[in-house]
Amino acid sequence: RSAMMYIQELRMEPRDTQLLGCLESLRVSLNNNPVSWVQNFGDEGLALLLNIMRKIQEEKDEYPNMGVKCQHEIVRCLKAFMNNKYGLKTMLTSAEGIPLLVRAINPRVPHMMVDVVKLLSAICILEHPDNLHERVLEAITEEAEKQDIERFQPLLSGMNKPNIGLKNGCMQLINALISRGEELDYRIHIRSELLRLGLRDLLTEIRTIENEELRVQLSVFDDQAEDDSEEL
Amino acid sequence: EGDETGIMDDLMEALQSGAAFRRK
Repeated sequence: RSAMMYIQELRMEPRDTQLLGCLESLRVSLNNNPVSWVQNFGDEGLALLLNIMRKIQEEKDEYPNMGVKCQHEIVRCLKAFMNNKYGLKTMLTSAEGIPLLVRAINPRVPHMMVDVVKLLSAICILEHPDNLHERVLEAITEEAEKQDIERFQPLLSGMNKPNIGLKNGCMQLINALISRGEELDYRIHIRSELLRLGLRDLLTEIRTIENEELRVQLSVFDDQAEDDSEEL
Repeated sequence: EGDETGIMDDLMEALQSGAAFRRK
């Protein structure tokens, strides 16, 4: 199917099984076609995906069964879309992209949250004049204000889930947010806020888990804290 | 230029291995 065919189908705002089928097929196309195909899908295709994502998030009742599955598939499509310079630039130009991804940080849907936090971590560490970690943190802060919760609560809730992949993804995002801060004060502030909110106790438990990927993230966290402590 | 692919895959790999966090 051509990129235009997907655009036409998405414009008709399909629901449930039809939407899921379209998104699954789109994800395969975005992953397997050359960049020119992604360019044909373009900013209109991206805007359609983000629009559907926003509607699923806002109108959960209208997407009762398939909403979560469709939203997860959109996250996968976004990753595929952003996997090249053109798509990445287009996504970062969109004002809605990062905030919508942040809104998909939902500890009640651990398998989707893993993909979302890993995508956001990758965005944070991108070399970009805009300081993308600041944009991600700003979106996290604004979303928490809307929900009237502590801004890092969803990440800590994710780390409290039995899913080791999710613990790892959350640690990646924490490390990405801290490591990209140029100011010592910023890094110490974020770290203290997390520790105070419950990361200290969670880390004690997580250190007992034998998992190579988690071990890497824990040692990054510890090393950065130690470096900052010396600098202080 | 403009055709580079695998950007997110590379970033995710660098995050996972810890290479993304090594100080310059």
